[in-house]
Amino acid sequence: RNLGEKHDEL
Amino acid sequence: MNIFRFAGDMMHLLSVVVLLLKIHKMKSCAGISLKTQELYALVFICRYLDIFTGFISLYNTIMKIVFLASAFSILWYMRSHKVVRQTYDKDQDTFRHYFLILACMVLALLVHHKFTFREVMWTFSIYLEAVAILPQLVMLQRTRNIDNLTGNYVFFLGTYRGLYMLNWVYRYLTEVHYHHRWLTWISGFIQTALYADFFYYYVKSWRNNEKLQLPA
Repeated sequence: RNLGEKHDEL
Repeated sequence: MNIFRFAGDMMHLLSVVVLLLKIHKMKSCAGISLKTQELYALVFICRYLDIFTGFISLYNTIMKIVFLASAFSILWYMRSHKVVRQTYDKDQDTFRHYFLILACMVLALLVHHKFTFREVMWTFSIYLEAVAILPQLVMLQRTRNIDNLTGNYVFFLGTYRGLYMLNWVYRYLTEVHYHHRWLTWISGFIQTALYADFFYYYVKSWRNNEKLQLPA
């Protein structure tokens, strides 16, 4: 995945 | 999830509980900025667009629902509750918050990680959250007698992003794929820095056992 960006925070 | 992140979330939750407690039990929203509350509702809507599609954990989903629901119930109380809405000090809440929304949207369109609808809205929510407290801080400065619940509300809210910063440092040091988060870090730092002045007077009044009052 691009940039490894996963929004796992609130 | 590390202890800093969890403690940060709990502080965030606590701030909302304190505010709802003040509104629900005291039937008063004196000293609370409706504009800041509107901005937070917008922040949550834009950030949690993936609430039903991007499952991360039960914890995350429940917290998202709680933050969205609490934000909207606060807005409902302040705008529609027949007793609470009378205590809203409209004349003191004069910050031009639409400019903040506009500026954050422009910035999100210019500076983001990925140009997709979802990602730009997420970035917008990060920028907007950083400055959403401004109308509230301006209002506090104008209020001569800040009650304990209002003071604690702002204090918990400030502590929340401060703890998130420790969480980012921790994750940066312990996780391999945890980088390219600079956008969140800078925004989070600005957000926390905005509270610096408030923190100073909050701690001072607490240590001296005095009522919290911000200098005009």
